[in-house]
Amino acid sequence: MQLRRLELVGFKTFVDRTELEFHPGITAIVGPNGSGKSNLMDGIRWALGETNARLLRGSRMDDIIFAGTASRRPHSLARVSLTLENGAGDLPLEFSEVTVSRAVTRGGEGEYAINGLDCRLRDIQMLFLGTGLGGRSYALIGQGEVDAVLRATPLERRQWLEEAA
Amino acid sequence: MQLRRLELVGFKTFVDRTELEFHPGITAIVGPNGSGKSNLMDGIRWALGETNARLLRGSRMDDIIFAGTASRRPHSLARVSLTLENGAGDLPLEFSEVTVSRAVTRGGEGEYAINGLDCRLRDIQMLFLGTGLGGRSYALIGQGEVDAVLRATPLERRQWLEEAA
Amino acid sequence: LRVRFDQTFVEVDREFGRLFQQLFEGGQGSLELVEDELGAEPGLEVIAQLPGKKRRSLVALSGGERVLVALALIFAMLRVHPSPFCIFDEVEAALDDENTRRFTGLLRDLAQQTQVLIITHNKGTMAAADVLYGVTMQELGTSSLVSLRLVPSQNGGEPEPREEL
Amino acid sequence: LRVRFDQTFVEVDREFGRLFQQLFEGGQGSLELVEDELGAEPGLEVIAQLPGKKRRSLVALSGGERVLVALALIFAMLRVHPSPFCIFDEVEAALDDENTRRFTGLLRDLAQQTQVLIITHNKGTMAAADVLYGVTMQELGTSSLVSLRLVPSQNGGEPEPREEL
Ligand SMILES: Nc1ncnc2c1ncn2[C@@H]1O[C@H](COP(=O)(O)OP(=O)(O)OP(=O)(O)O)[C@@H](O)[C@H]1O
Ligand SMILES: Nc1ncnc2c1ncn2[C@@H]1O[C@H](COP(=O)(O)OP(=O)(O)OP(=O)(O)O)[C@@H](O)[C@H]1O
Ligand SMILES: [Mg+2]
Ligand SMILES: [Mg+2]
Repeated sequence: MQLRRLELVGFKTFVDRTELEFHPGITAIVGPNGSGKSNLMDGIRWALGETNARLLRGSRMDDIIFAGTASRRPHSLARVSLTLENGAGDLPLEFSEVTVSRAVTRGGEGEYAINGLDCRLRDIQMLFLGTGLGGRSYALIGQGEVDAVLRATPLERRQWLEEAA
Repeated sequence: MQLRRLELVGFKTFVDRTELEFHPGITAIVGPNGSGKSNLMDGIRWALGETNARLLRGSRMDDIIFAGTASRRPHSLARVSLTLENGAGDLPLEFSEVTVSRAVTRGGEGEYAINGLDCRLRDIQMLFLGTGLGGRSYALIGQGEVDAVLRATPLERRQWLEEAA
Repeated sequence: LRVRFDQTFVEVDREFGRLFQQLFEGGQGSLELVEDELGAEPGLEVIAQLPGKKRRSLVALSGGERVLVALALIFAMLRVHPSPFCIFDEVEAALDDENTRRFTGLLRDLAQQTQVLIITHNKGTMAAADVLYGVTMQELGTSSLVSLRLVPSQNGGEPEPREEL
Repeated sequence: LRVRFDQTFVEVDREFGRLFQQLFEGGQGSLELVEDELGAEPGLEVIAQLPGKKRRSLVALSGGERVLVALALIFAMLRVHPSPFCIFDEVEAALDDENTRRFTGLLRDLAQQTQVLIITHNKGTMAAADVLYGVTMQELGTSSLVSLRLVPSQNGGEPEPREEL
């Protein structure tokens, strides 16, 4: 279930359609402060079904929509599509590749699709449930979060381990 | 009131008597992870009168005393002396150089001195009161603390500014 | 469920201990279940004993040491319950050059079974990557992606742009 | 007291605005007093508008951008109410090379009136220092100090030991 492709439109600073091809091994993402690296990770978390706007550094869900710059007007929609390889059938679908797609409008209305077929957010979340992925797993460590597990209480750490069990 | 000299004995990882001469301008302190750089800063905060063990990364005040290693036995006393230049009379004392000295034993008993004369902790704290220094001012920014002022509430930020007024 | 948790605990504890020794070149890392509040499930305590030092609480560790302990735990989880991919956002920012080398060694091991995406400013991590993507902000406020290829040692490791995606 | 606070607020706000523009090469930074809870004194809000971007909340800023905003505020306080010395512990860890250069420029300005001590792993900051001290752990678990002198560009900025203190 490796990552294959990410496509963003109108998502935070990725205004124009941007596509990222993933490869096996180690991929490093580099660039100046404020250039949009962590925004890419937010895009992946969102496509995986994250529902808490604060974990995407916003206060409302439509804060992720491109807000405009001095020379560009704000957009009214953000869309992110994430394609995963599914050769081993980790995702309960017959396809060898699965694309989840999520969009949100200014008013907060969401649109969701799996391999081009409309679905609900719940369907995307259910898809990843058994894999331990979902937005908040120990496999996604955000900026400044690396020692969160040490700052946590013993009980929170236990819950973290239970998620992995 | 610039820093002139710091002397540590039995303070955290500074077991043997260690002396640091300060200079005007920018002094950088470098070294591997865990070598003792932040411990130096803890030593200065402590000499300035800090009373909260947690701000010195301990739980009890005697946690700052050298705890021993595989080849050295623990010490029973920690002492730090900090010498400041006082040519402009910022500190309300007749001396052109002022040395504050602080020691603590395993049981938590403290010894304090200003220019070699025994005094109480309160005397050291009163000495620095008017200067805005004390252990926690905006002039001492600990590791991981740089964006604490942004994480704070509006009211806490106001108090931070009031301290400077 | 209980059996699975106990099994996971034993395996993660063993793996954490192994990775801890690899990262610190000695010492002892382990996990313990501790009775927390009355009646609740026991919480998880992380024990870190650095080489040559007496056992100290996590709070007394240096910034870099805390990150190494946290990374050993995260990597232990990823080894016991592998995830198809993982994403790290500047997790190694506090590490010195020596510890960065140990970290990238662990990263290469992990990349044998898991697709690794890492956002970084650290030149050592960039050099360890198989693929490099640059995020730039050619137009103010909007991000674009550039595929880079590291040209080792020619210009001190600064990545060279290959082609605009 | 109230008059002094108002005076400090106005001066720090002006200085913060100036330093903000210097660090971000444009944009607009300012402080605002906002009515917080009922009856309490108004709190302090930090407004950061990045060059070319619409005003966004502090939460949406990147890791490096947050650090620059915080540093502009800290340096503004230090300029309005100078302190004889200041100590910074790895405050610039999140900054890229370009922003490190801007930061060290500010550091040199500050060092005109204030003695600056900075703990760092960043080679750019080391190069900007007048004096360099190394903390080493030749014997496991115990720290010792070495006075270093930077030999610029000879060996890529790695400090050379001069003599053991
Ligand atoms: N909806 C949005 N519309 C436009 N810009 C946005 C939006 N949300 C966030 N931003 C901008 O994105 C920038 C942050 O980008 P990001 O956090 O990805 O940077 P980064 O590359 O991770 O930088 P660093 O190296 O400092 O961590 C901020 O300047 C913020 O103003
Ligand atoms: N009382 C004590 N006795 C002995 N060792 C101690 C004591 N208190 C702390 N230590 C040790 O000091 C070390 C931490 O040192 P310090 O925080 O100064 O490192 P640092 O140089 O700042 O490293 P980094 O670059 O990772 O921030 C820890 O390994 C800790 O075990
Ligand atoms: Mg970032
Ligand atoms: Mg430190």
